[in-house]
Amino acid sequence: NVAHGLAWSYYFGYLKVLLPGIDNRIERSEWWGSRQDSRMMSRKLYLLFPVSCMCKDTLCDDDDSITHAGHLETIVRNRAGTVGRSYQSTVYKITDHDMKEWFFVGEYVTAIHTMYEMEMNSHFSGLQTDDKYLQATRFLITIRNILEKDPHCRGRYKFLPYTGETSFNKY
Amino acid sequence: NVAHGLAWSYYFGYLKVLLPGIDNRIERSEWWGSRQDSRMMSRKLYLLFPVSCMCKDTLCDDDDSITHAGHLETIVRNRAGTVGRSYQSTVYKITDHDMKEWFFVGEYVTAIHTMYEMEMNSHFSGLQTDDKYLQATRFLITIRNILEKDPHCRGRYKFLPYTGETSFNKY
Ligand SMILES: Nc1nc(=O)c2ncn([C@@H]3O[C@@H]4COP(=O)(O)O[C@H]5[C@@H](O)[C@H](n6cnc7c(N)ncnc76)O[C@@H]5COP(=O)(O)O[C@@H]3[C@@H]4O)c2[nH]1
Repeated sequence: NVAHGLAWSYYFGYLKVLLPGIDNRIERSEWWGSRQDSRMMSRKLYLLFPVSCMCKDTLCDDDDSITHAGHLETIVRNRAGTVGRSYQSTVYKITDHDMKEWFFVGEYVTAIHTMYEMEMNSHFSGLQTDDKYLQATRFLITIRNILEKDPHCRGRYKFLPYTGETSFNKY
Repeated sequence: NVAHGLAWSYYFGYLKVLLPGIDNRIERSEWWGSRQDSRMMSRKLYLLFPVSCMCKDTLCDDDDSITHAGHLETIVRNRAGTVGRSYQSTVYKITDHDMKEWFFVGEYVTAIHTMYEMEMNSHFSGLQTDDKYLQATRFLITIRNILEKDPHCRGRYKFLPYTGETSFNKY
């Protein structure tokens, strides 16, 4: 039951650190506030969730309409013996059909990439393709349950599940 | 079966990135090479493994003989939508009974801290104390099996399992 541990790890090791106050960090960033030809920036973390669990290195890799704009202020914590471990939130710009620009803080759900890699090594990891799809669904249900119960995280994120190669365009 | 997923995650998401070439990065660091009053620095990553799974923020927290010395050169990767994610290896100094100093690259096994936090939230996570100890053992067996099979990782790490509060002194 891979999904259960990965969801808890993703919460305790990352979202619990990052989500509280992310709205404030977005408001303090250089992309916040009215800009000519740009849409309102959201104060949420967008979490792309490909059901294949395959996470590209950047969101630009698949999509010409998305470019890398910068980062929010870095969070630095001492954690599990790593002094000064840093947590970076990436800001992207998307240009839509009517040439309007839109800035957002986004990334893939890093934790699920492990299941893709396990599937690629199924003879050793034991995770088959069918299991992977099942576990991906379990992961999403579990992480949403966990986050809804944390008032410091609630409402500060949006999961964007999708199938196939379509990444952001459908949203 | 929390341990299985966490071990694969720890391998694909971290050790596979960090361990290859860590010996070279240690040799290029300022602490390598003969120094007066210091013992030979090892080219391995020391991974403290408390069976309680409780990982303190730094190795100094418990132990006056350990101080933070610095970091190896940072590894930076684009990963799962995070542009420029950084991986830092912490260098510590330990002073032993005959006042000899010894530098080493070390940290706790970050991945297991999730199991400690799950145990603290067992009513919600479902992980009880007995399960946790069992899963900790499974984690260690699994991660060792994985790493032995990767020639780029083999021999570049040393797990230091221990019970109770004793951290580094026994080693
Ligand atoms: N010591 C240490 N230094 C690191 O830089 C580091 N990076 C990862 N890990 C540990 O390796 C394993 C695999 O990492 P992955 O990125 O797939 O999952 C990560 C990832 O999905 C997410 N996460 C954590 N830190 C970040 C981050 N900086 N950016 C994005 N996602 C992150 O939350 C999960 C759990 O993180 P940790 O519970 O800190 O421990 C991880 C994990 O056990 C690290 N361990």
